Amino acid sequence: YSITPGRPAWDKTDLTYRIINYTPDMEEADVDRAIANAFKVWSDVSPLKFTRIYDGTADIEIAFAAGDHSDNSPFDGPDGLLAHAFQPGKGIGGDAHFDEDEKWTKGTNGYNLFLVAAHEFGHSLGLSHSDDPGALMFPTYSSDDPNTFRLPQDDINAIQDLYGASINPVKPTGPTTPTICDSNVIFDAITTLRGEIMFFTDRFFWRKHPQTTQAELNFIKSFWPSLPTKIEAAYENPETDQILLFKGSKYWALNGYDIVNGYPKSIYQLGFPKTVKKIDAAVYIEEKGKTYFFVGDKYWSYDEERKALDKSFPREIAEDFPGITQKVHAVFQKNGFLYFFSGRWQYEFNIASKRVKRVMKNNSWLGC
Amino acid sequence: FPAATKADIEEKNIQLAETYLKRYYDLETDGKLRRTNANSFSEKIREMQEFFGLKVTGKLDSETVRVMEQPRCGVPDVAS
Repeated sequence: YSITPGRPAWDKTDLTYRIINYTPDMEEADVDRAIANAFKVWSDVSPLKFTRIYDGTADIEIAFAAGDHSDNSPFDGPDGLLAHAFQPGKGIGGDAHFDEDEKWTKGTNGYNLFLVAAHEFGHSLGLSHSDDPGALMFPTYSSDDPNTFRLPQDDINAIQDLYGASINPVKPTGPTTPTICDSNVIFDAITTLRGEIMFFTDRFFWRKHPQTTQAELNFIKSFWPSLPTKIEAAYENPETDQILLFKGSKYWALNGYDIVNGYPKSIYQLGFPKTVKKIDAAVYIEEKGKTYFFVGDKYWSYDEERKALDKSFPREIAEDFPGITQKVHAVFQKNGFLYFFSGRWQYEFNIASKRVKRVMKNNSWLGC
Repeated sequence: FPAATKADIEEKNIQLAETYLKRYYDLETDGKLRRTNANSFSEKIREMQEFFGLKVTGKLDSETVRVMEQPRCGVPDVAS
């Protein structure tokens, strides 16, 4: 995290705010709620309190404006610059401005006002931009689910550096951004995609191209805003040029950057019995035209041509994949091997000889 | 049919980068930046690439341009 140079901060913990005007993009009540919730993000983890006033001058004045709005920092029309806010101080200090040329929403179809406001109020309180890509104070917009938003730990550390910890007896903690070689990272799902490999973990995925040494960390929501986080299983079907992602009893099909129409669908449409609540891992076996779905200590075989589960399944994983006795979190196929991921480890399984050839740390594919 | 030429795209990207670096990385220019102060331009690109966790090359590669084009907050990333 980063504090604004000079550490400007409010010398009081009771701050006032005023909404000067409204955007026509949203209902006024939804704007009020987004702004109040954005302040709550910060008051939940610090001693700060925010009170709305309707008359007079507030510490933090909030306005929607387009183009040049007389603060020497003009907006630039749709996209690009979304909003800005001034560091704590008198007059314009603390004020937050939102570009009226953007499409503001309470959901994810456009720029979510709550998420942008929470970021801007970080500046109003004295925070600068963080270089942690998972932090709220990272400078680029990332579509996140506003209903499940939790302030990342990096931002909690930042605000508490300036104002101290919350006086609440319960000390909230927030999600951290995974670092590439952190041995504690466990992959939720892994799939190949047109020669690349994608490693899903929580809100993120790493994208590794065989010709690059460095994997790239991305938000799942940045690529596919309507997908959930914490994907549980994924596989690529090169015949259809799709990847399929699973969470709970639903699954989605992706074609490149696009979610295929008609999804999500129910896994029960694939033929699974209702006793299957979720898929732990999945992999397409090109030579057989089958997809294996791993559920608990068993696996199912799905015939992609017949579009049906094969008979005589499920079978015990340990029986057909000797050496794979741990819970399977993720699996993918590469160069004639299946790579089973379980916790911090991966097992290189030779399909032909039906043996585990090597056991490696789970992050070896990321250059660790 | 009329497609943008490589030179057009490069010029557009350089203009985008100049505007971006001036706004967020305190790049100073007298309007003749590319001839007189290329090192400063490159240094600012490096600074930006490092901040965003990109490969630090000091060059305006496609990934750097992609990040510059993302919607973002208008507050500079560096101290003024």
